[in-house]
Amino acid sequence: HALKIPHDEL
Amino acid sequence: MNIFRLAGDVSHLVAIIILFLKIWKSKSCAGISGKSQVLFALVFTSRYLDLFTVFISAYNTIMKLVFLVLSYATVYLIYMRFRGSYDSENDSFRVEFLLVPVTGLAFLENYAFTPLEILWTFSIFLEAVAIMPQLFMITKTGEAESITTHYLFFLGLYRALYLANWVWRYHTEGFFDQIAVVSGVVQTIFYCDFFYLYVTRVLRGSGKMSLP
Repeated sequence: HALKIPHDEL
Repeated sequence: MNIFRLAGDVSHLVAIIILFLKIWKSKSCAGISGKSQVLFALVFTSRYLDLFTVFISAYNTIMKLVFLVLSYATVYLIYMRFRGSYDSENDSFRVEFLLVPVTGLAFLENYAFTPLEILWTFSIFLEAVAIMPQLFMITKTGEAESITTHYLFFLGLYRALYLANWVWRYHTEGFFDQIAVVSGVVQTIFYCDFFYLYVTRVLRGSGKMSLP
């Protein structure tokens, strides 16, 4: 799965 | 930041403010599930721990703080200040049925097996189902005040707008957050039945939404 850290959404 | 994301955030903020002001002005939390509000406070708390670790933007930080403060203030109004109007009898959804599976799933499916990431995933999964005590309460009593339905409408609209934001971000920047997207779809589906009733009964009718 795609990694997206840090999370930039609320 | 795109228009869908911004509109989603504004919708989320509007929902939370509507609920807070409704309780504050009427000095009553009748028809409101305190359990759902505690779950939302838990969602914000477990998700925004990154306030201490990363800085995204002033907008991001301020919105997180506002959501945290308002969610705890709402819980305070329900369980402390106006607890006499709290309908605990009808707020009888068993939250452990949500918390146990959501906790288990967060440990199984996450981006990194670290405390902060597991808590972030937990918050995403919990948010998807946190409204269930409120919807359960409305089903049980068979009615909801129109202001409560406006709150639910904006709360549902927020995640639906985030879905559009994710489609936009996928095409413009290749961004794809699988955990958030799958949970967001599930979360939005929970509101579909409500959206239908909201349009057919609240907007076209008047006053309260009563179930058949």
